[in-house]
Amino acid sequence: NSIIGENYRWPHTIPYVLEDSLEINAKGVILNAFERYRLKTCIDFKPWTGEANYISVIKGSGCWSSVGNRHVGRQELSIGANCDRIATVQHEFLHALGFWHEQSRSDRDDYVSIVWDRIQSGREHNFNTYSDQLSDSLNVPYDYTSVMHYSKTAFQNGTEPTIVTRISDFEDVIGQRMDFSDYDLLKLNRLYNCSSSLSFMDSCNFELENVCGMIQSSGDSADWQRVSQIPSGPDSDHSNMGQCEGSGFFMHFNSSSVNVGATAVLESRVLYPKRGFQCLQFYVYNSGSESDQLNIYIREYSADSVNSSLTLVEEIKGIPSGNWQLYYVTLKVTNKFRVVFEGRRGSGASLGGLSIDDINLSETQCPHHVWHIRNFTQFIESPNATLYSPPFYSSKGYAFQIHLDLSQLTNVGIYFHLISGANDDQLQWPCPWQQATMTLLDQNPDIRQRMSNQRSITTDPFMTTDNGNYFWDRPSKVGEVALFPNGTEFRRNRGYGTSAFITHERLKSRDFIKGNDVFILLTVEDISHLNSTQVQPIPSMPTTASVEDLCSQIRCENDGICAVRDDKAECRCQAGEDWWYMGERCEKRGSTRDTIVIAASSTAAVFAAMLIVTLVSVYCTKKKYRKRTSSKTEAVTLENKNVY
Amino acid sequence: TPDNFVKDIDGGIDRDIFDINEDLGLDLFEGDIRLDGVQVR
Repeated sequence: NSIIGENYRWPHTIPYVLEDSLEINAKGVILNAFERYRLKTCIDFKPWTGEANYISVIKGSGCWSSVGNRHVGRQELSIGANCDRIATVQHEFLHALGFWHEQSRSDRDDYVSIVWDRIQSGREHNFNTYSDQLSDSLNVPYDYTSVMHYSKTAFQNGTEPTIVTRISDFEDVIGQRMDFSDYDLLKLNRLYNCSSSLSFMDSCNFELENVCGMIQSSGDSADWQRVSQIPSGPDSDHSNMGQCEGSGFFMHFNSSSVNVGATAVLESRVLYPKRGFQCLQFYVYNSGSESDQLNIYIREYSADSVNSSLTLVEEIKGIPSGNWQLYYVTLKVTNKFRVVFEGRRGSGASLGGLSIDDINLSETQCPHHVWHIRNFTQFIESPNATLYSPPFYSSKGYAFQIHLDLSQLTNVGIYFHLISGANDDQLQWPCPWQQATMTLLDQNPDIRQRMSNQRSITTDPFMTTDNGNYFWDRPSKVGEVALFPNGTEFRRNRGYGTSAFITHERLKSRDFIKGNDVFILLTVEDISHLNSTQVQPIPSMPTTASVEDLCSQIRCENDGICAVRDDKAECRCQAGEDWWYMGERCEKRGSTRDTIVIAASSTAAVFAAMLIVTLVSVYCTKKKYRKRTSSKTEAVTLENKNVY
Repeated sequence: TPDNFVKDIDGGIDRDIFDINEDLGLDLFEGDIRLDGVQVR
């Protein structure tokens, strides 16, 4: 729920500084968190260039932030040790954007019950609520899945939960730290009046008959058809996996009905890039020939918008058959364009064709590699399950492997291993500042609704092991012998990662496992440039010409000098040990002696005035008492006469 | 490879933001909110 008050809002593009104190891994994680804001909201971030207010991200003690824009100039937000998780960064920045925790909503007691005697002594105030005069829930229901919700064990004094959800299904849902929930985004976008985002371009699951504005080409031999199932496969779409009767569609190119070399072309609507780099992702099912292929083109329009050029970007061949495959295609388009999907009949027998579904296009970086784990449920049901990925190469040439540990009772672990590779002789050892980002993909058809789980680690070339070796040294030097499934021997370094990647319960939720498939997205990139200081803005200095123009309009007296400050000419006046000139044109003189004289005479004047007031008061009071005394004496005399 | 051939950066414990701050002895408002002077007063 948000803090009420327009003054607490940041501009849509928030200036930031990543301070030198931050760990290098944290810097990379923070930049990844910014990308999530750019994809799903209208909030953007830019390096500070001198704006009045900005967020300074520091490595303080712990993870914390202020709520809202406090207009203090440099506003700190701390990502300390162990806070370098993407959802933690997203959480703290949501505070900065003006959000309190979800369970502090005014209506929270309708949805959760706080167990007060299980809360640590002195921490009860952390469970206060805000009235609806102070906080606004933006007309959105209570959100158990919010990234801003406490977990059930928050501030517990023992082992029992401090927060119990009134709907028991959400008992272990609260406290998720994977990504923004749908309602988090709804509230943020309402608070900041977002109508679009910087990075999102298009998403299509083919559920509507207009097929997202995609058009069939006329220069091909066949058409793509919108269908819900194909006898030779797939028997359902990828979006719904056949769970919704009467819905669930995808596009299919029937290669069995055309000759070898025949094509079917499907083009997207016209798209307008903002950032100049894009990631296209989609699912493909092959039920045709082994040599059927899917070609991806870009039709880019020139400035006059009449002519276009068609460029082949990717040929997808040898598509495995039998289940949906996920593909990523990197694009670098700067002018308005269409994405073109061309299905091409290959040689060999075909009983079906190519199907595509769940297309997403965004101006983000594609992952470098995808680890597709088939028949995943057999692994989570078997004890002591440990999975190793195929070997991959990073963009710098380092060979690596990912290790997924499913053997623990509650949590799933994930680790990054350097392994011996073909380029090792040419590489720098120990491996310096390569950040490995491992993402468990939430396979929601719409990229904006995915709550993927992500962790990052960075290789530190100075890190040593107990026996004095460098942790990230060459695998042939410090690694252990291991075998690939085909029996090939290689060296594997010690793994570096976390035993708490995700809980088994969350892994089975949402669409992490879809069609018995799991996808782990991998990116390993050089972040050594983040070791250097972020360039600080230089205050803008007026040019010589502009100084002369402004100073020609003012004449300083008594040897005063004209200077320009904040685009305004002003006189800097002469001053000595006990004297000075002042005034707009240095026309007045002041001195310490004058100050003493003024102070002394003021004191004397006040004293004299108070003395006069005192004397007058005494005189008047005396007079009053004299009158009273004489009237009392007469009364006594009269009384005496009366008695006698 | 040996079972313990990994370095676990979380030390076997899944700690949330508030656990991290509590372990550091911080007593921030609602666990992770820093108040400015006006709010404290």
